[in-house]
Amino acid sequence: KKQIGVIGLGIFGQNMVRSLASEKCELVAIEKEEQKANTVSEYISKVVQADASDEKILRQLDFHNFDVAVVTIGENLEASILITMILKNIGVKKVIAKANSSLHADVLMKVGADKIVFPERDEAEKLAKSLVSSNILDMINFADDYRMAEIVVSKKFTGKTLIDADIRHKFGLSVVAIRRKIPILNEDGETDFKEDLNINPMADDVLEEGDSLLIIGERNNIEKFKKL
Amino acid sequence: KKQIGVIGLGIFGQNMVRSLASEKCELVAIEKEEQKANTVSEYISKVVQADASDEKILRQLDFHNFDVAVVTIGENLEASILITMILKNIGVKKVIAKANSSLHADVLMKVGADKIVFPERDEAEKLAKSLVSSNILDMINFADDYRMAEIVVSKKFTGKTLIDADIRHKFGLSVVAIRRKIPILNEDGETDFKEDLNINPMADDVLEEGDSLLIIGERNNIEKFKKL
Ligand SMILES: Nc1ncnc2c1ncn2[C@@H]1O[C@H](COP(=O)(O)OP(=O)(O)OP(=O)(O)O)[C@@H](O)[C@H]1O
Ligand SMILES: Nc1ncnc2c1ncn2[C@@H]1O[C@H](COP(=O)(O)OP(=O)(O)OP(=O)(O)O)[C@@H](O)[C@H]1O
Repeated sequence: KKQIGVIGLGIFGQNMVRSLASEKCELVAIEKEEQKANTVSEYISKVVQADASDEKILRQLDFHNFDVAVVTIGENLEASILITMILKNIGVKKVIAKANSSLHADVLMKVGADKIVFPERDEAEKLAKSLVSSNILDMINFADDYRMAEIVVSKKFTGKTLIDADIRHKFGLSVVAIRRKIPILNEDGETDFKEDLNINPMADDVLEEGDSLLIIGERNNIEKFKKL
Repeated sequence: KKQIGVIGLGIFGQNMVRSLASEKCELVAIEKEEQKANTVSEYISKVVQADASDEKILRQLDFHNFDVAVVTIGENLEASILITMILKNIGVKKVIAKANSSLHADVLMKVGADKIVFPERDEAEKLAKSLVSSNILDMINFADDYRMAEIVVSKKFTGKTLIDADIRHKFGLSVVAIRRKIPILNEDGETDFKEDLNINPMADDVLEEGDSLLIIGERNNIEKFKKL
């Protein structure tokens, strides 16, 4: 299970917690203002009201062992930069930091952030792209009739090869990838799952129970396929 | 050519203009503060320093004939809502408005915005999804070796059917869609192009010069394919 730390519960932080709460991951959030800390209490139990620039607190909360930490502090550049540096210093594998300006983004990169999110720039670029449809993927996602979807394989197809399932022919859908969870033993000796993603599957690959398919096709065909 | 109006040149508006400037579209921007209006003068010629809540000015600039108008005003809710309403009233086909809070987003929807962008929420949800990889598409885009790419068809394949080109077999690439520009006569009697997107192409579809292919495959295979 992934361990994710969210620092700051402004709009960005709150939305991250809301989206992550329903996923298989361990979530810890740190927020210094009590009222904001309370906004997500229905989603996660581990919300700590504290100043995240205190290294002792980060270590107490086990942040140095986390897979990912997300610094969502925008207005206070100093705090955002300081906390990013502390997180890298104590050994967090991946530190993602939110920037509110390109200068802020530059500095965060220089002090070691592994990835920057800059919502006002990223969303503007994504919207611009979709308006001029120079990106087929945006066209597929915004074209009225075509969609990309991930659907769990119906029992009707388990045990069959992709070509026997004849999905493209029977449903007009293209299977772009097959996702499967493979049980493994993790380092604590417990059963865990690793994800196998078979992209451009072969015609003779066999579909197994629990597999999910990434498909492209017309929306009504996808709906029919889902109903199986 | 698409006519796009951008209202407000804050960070979001500036980034939209920068992304759209290199595309085939007619761009007009309105910004009330002179200094901000000047930030994009190297990208587009039509920047007007004015208050966009003045309907006369919007009509003078031909906004009522535009395909899309994007309202990027965040802090001033009143202006953002008022301008959105005016734009729908004068007949803009698609009005996209930026929101800075869910309340703001609700009101904008109620006064007629066709689409809302809410960067702090949208980017948080997108990041959360990519962290737990429950979206195969994010996995494809972030998986080290696999990519989705759009590539102009090499002369070697023009005139061949998809199955003769044998791309999946020879290059290990899946052709998900073929994009083609089809010359048409537009309402002014001029030659224009309309884009045809052939998703899940048939094996016997013929590849023509100028077509571009949306493909999925391993990065090195894509690079080899590009070099043809
Ligand atoms: N040192 C700190 N420790 C913990 N939380 C902090 C610290 N500094 C700021 N925060 C919290 O981080 C949150 C986000 O910070 P801020 O409001 O500065 O950024 P923002 O970019 O305006 O946020 P958003 O757009 O996500 O609402 C706030 O709720 C704030 O209280
Ligand atoms: N009535 C108006 N007419 C034209 N421009 C305006 C008007 N009101 C605000 N603007 C401009 O719109 C831009 C964006 O507005 P504002 O700063 O309120 O939003 P923001 O969400 O903070 O923006 P961003 O995050 O994109 O920088 C500013 O440059 C501002 O000067």
